[in-house]
Amino acid sequence: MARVFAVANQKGGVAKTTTVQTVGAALAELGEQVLLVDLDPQACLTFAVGLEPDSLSPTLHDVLLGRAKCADAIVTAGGMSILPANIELAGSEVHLLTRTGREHSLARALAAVRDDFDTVLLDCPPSLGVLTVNGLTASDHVLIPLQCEALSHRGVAQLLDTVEDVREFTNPALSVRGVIATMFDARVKHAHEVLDDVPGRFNITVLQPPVPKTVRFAEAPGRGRSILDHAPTSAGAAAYRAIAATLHADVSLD
Amino acid sequence: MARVFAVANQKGGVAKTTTVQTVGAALAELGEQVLLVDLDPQACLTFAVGLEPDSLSPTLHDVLLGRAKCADAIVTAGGMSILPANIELAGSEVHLLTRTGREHSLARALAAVRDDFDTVLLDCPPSLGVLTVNGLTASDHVLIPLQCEALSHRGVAQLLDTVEDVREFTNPALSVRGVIATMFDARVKHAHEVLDDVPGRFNITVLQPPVPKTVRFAEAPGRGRSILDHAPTSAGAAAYRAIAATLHADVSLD
Ligand SMILES: Nc1ncnc2c1ncn2[C@@H]1O[C@H](COP(=O)(O)OP(=O)(O)OP(=O)(O)O)[C@@H](O)[C@H]1O
Ligand SMILES: Nc1ncnc2c1ncn2[C@@H]1O[C@H](COP(=O)(O)OP(=O)(O)OP(=O)(O)O)[C@@H](O)[C@H]1O
Ligand SMILES: [Mg+2]
Ligand SMILES: [Mg+2]
Repeated sequence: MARVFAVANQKGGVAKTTTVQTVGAALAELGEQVLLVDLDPQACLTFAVGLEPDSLSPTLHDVLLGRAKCADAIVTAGGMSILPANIELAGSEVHLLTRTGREHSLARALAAVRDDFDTVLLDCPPSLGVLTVNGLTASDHVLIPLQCEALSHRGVAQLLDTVEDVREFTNPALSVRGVIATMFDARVKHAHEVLDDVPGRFNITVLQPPVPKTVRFAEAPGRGRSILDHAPTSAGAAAYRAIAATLHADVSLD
Repeated sequence: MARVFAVANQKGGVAKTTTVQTVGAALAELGEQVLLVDLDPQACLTFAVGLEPDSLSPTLHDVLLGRAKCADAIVTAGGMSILPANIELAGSEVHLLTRTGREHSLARALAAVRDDFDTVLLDCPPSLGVLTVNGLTASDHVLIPLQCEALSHRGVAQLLDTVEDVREFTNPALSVRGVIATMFDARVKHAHEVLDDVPGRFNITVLQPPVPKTVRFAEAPGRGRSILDHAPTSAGAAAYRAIAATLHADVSLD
């Protein structure tokens, strides 16, 4: 029975995609059957795992429109399964906007395959639109990558409002598993304060440890390789492995 | 006669907002009348210049829906004028999606005020949706903030495709002024190669100099203050001032 996590934060560039790819890879190292779902028309996750988005068919777009099954669209890459995206997914956003029950489109499609996996990770786009709402509606838990810089708590408040709406209208069981401190730069004044402020301000957990900011992530990984492959002894790899181990062991999630 | 620049890149967190705020402030230092337009429902620019988005009325949302004029919504902050946003702007995206001529909504509204300014800078959201297309349709020139990391040229190609569509269908006069290398980290392997590759690959200019990656940007500026205020002698401030000086002097843009 898979646990489904939405990795969400509407702010751009806070390591949602990096978190999905790396936590996914670390869970696969621990023996889990992992499914990654690319909910972003920019298809960065699909590209990062070594696929060529524009050459794929069917994709998540076809699944959300009901013209393909999940199982038809899922491919394997890097020891994990992925339900890939490409730019056509922008069409889903338009198509779903005006349809009743549109929030449940992904949940319905995933229902058929989720029992084949231990963990499903959904990579949300940088917006609180219909694709992210589909992700939250289809999930058991939310993981919030947080870049600990000046104004990040404002975005968290907005995201938690959306989570509350989803709990009220489309997915009462949705819970917030916690915040992952991404690209954590200890030299930034107040980075620690921003992080320490989270539990009290929002009543949510901060997963440990913070993932350090390191150029190893920014370097061109061989496409299809996460930092666990191309810099396995780095502090960044160790941090994501520790976070994955926490989720792997977390029977409270079942 | 204002020059209107769309600052666009659908990738998240590549310093679009930072570039709009800082180039705008630098142009104002040079004596220009500057209008900033916040095209992002997350209203990060509006917040960064010291305004409280949720307390503002009317905003760009009201302008795009035709129920307020630009002049009613424009406020001043930090020596510049701003056409602000708040989360209601997400409603514009839905509203405009299905309306004929929707791409021209911003252009029509701005026509009434653009002659009051020397430069108008549009802060686009991290997507290629209807708000960014409105921005591109309303602009004379595009500035592309580029974070020189592994996969950034893929996003530039996608953006230039959208620019071509806009030139074909809604704004034949749109030109690409060039790329601004943002948060440039000389320690990242291939950062220089990514940048050097741009002119040949895309036939567009790279504005000089690259803006260095520096924690001074990430620190909590006093709200309403750009790096030109809170770290005026920093390399980051100097770089944005040099870029602004280039645009200020660029009579080829008229
Ligand atoms: N710990 C880290 N240290 C340094 N760089 C990092 C780290 N984590 C991620 N990055 C880099 O930051 C950039 C943004 O990361 P990523 O694309 O995962 O963010 P995102 O939130 O998915 O962005 P978007 O909002 O556009 O979907 C990438 O270039 C990535 O390689
Ligand atoms: N030169 C720089 N050095 C270090 N940090 C920077 C630099 N420029 C911007 N930043 C920081 O990077 C983060 C992202 O910048 P910004 O919000 O301007 O990006 P954006 O492209 O507008 O994001 P979004 O896609 O969410 O709109 C911010 O915390 C900002 O302070
Ligand atoms: Mg992403
Ligand atoms: Mg922005």
